[in-house]
Amino acid sequence: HHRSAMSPEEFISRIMEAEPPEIYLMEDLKKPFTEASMMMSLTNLADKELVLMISWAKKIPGFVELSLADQIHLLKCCWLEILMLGLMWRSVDHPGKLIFSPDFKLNREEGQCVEGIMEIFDMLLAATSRFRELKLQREEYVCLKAMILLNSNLCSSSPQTAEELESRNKLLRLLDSVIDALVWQTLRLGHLTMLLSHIRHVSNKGMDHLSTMKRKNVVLVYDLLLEMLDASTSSTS
Amino acid sequence: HTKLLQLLTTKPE
Repeated sequence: HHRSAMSPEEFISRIMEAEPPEIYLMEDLKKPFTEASMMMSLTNLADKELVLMISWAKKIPGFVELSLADQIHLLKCCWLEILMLGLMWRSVDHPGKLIFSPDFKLNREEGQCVEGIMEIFDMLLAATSRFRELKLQREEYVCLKAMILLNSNLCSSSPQTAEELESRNKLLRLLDSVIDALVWQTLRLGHLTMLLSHIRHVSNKGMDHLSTMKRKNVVLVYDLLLEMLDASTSSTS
Repeated sequence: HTKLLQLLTTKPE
């Protein structure tokens, strides 16, 4: 079993450095929200974050050495999970609140104005609560994010060509590095990994919700967010 | 995936 070349400490250091900067929504938020105005603010913020996410992914050691097809597959599978994990991290010290950005903070009740979103807010708050309970550390947060990115497509399809096989092997070695970085506390690693299935679940719910809002013309989805949403929903339908 | 591809293949500044 081939061991990764980079030490866990160096790996963590590199992914910490890859962290994207804080983003602000930079909108004049007129409260109370309407369904359309809240969805518009959420999607505007998501589009900005997605651009930074691509730069972040390219800084994850080994990511750009994967095939371009794999890079695309991974990002289109996991983008909403990554956005949501970031949201949970920003909200971890703010019980009952979702800190989308420093200038865009929502209470659970504010979700009432968008049909179907409160259920998703509740799931996000519950997962955030769990991270608070576990006293999630920054090193663990960045490792989890890298894990979500690298793991997102692992079980979706089997490699067919030699290039695909090589890329998959590189991916597995990268995942070894991430796990290596966290493995010093195996029980904790277990608890943190168990949360990944909840994050995937809330991301799937969120994706369905966003597709519905787009289909009903509640919100106009454009640019990179549109590409990622279409990519994600077309591959599951 | 035109925008995604563009962002993935552009060299960083």
